[in-house]
Amino acid sequence: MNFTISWGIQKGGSGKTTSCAIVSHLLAEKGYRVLAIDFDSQGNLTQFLTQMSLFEFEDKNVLQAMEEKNADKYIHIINDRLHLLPADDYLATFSKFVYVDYDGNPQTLLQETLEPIKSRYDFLMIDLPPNLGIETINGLCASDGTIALLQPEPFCYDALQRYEETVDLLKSQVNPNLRFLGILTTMMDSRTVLDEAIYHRAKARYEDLLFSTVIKRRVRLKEFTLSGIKNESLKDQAALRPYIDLVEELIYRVKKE
Amino acid sequence: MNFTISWGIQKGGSGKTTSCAIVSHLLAEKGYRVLAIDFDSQGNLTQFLTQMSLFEFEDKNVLQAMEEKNADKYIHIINDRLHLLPADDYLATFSKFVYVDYDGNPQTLLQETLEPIKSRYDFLMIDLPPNLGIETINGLCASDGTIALLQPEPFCYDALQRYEETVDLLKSQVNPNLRFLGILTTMMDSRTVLDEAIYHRAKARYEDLLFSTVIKRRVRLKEFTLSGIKNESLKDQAALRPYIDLVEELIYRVKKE
Ligand SMILES: Nc1ncnc2c1ncn2[C@@H]1O[C@H](COP(=O)(O)OP(=O)(O)OP(=O)(O)O)[C@@H](O)[C@H]1O
Ligand SMILES: Nc1ncnc2c1ncn2[C@@H]1O[C@H](COP(=O)(O)OP(=O)(O)OP(=O)(O)O)[C@@H](O)[C@H]1O
Ligand SMILES: [Mg+2]
Ligand SMILES: [Mg+2]
Repeated sequence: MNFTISWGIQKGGSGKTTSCAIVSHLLAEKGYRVLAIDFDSQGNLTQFLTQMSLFEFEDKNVLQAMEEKNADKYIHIINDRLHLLPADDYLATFSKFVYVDYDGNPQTLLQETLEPIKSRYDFLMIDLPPNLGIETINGLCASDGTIALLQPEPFCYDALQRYEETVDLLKSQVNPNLRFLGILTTMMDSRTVLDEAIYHRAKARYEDLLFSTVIKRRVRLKEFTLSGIKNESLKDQAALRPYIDLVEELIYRVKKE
Repeated sequence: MNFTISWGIQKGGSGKTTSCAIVSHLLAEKGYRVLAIDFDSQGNLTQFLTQMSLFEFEDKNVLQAMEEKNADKYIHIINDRLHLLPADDYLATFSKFVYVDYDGNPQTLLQETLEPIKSRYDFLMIDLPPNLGIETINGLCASDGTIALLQPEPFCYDALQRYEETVDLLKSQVNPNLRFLGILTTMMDSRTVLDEAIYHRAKARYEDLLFSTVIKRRVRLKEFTLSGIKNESLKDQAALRPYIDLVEELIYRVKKE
């Protein structure tokens, strides 16, 4: 198994980091070898998965990995199944570096950096920032598939269309293997009419692209950011259950190719 | 009265656009002349306030205003009190334009563009994207004050610190008049222990910077994105009430200088 997935959507706060973190964790628990890659200079994935301060990763993160084209040197080991290429806020200088200082193709630097180490992992999971800039381009060019997040609110629904166009463009120009693996509905508050309406509109428009698993809004998922992902209490299990179902769907879709 | 406010925080989905839109609307209802400026290439503020498609603003938006240093030509009139400088997704090319093609100071182009028309308005309200890039820098350099949003969740709380550092840096280097006007707690779900804990931690750390008004999570506020801002039903009034209180606090803080 060797599959790289970018978790993206340019609308802010749609559940990218939370989903990338939890799915990485669950795949590792199932025995897969996973490399999570934090590609957002806010370092949320790094904080979520390591529960460490970003200062610990200053000058030891994905930006240095790309500057030196040496990912191996900067991989942080969380456990024997789950590794991380961390981010810190210096990653904000990436666009200047790749457009001004770097000589190669600015779209494929992440892919070229990851290439030598990809075979060590079953899954590589890239967390993207909330915009369609050069970081998202790099993430998509380095991926076999992408999952877009849909928080059922109007701006996120609109954002899906532009995200899909970006995927199609890169597929035709740079990365013909890139698959739009699916759309994950998350932070669903199904007591509200609006959430249901947007969900059904997305279902009508995107049909099979939508994962049948829907992640509901649950306080426990927000609490995991502070405690780390736990599977001890009944609350923990209730919160992780839909993500466990999602992982089954995801593995099926990845293998189906 | 003449005061420019940037609504910012680099954490996605924290309520920047919603707050900027509703406060602009309410100030205009009170009789102030307001120019809302959409500085996010996703055009959410534009869609929210005009209820029009972004296609209507293609080639007629804030990017052209800055390229030609002519804001007047591109102002869209919503009503006689509320004007808008719209955005569309071509604004995503702003960083390339201002770093590569533009000869002047890349940090102050928005300020120089707005300068000639500022006196026509009592309030100018700038909606910023979720990152600390050149758009946020331009917004802050063009502002008399900034309001940061705090959604009571861990990553947004952490983001406040970096936002504050950015404000201090620009204040010392470029815009000595820039005031950190306040922090608005929004999307508060006060039934949850975590939200309360984060809110109290922010109160302890930031004290008077926090507005005493707290905006709770309400479905009606999300529904306004699709219907436009309404003040007809009891639900509408309940949703707008805290923002009406916020406007009072805001005016007091602006005048207090
Ligand atoms: N299903 C859920 N239920 C409750 N809270 C959630 C859920 N998913 C995510 N959250 C919370 O919502 C907030 C936004 O989620 P997250 O940071 O994962 O989104 P994001 O898309 O990565 O945001 P950004 O665009 O800023 O990178 C976080 O506080 C997170 O803990
Ligand atoms: N008080 C609230 N209650 C309920 N929903 C809210 C509230 N404030 C904002 N929302 C909804 O939450 C979502 C995010 O809000 P908004 O788009 O204003 O945040 P933002 O900070 O501008 O996001 P971005 O970082 O993507 O620009 C939107 O769907 C909005 O309608
Ligand atoms: Mg994130
Ligand atoms: Mg916004």
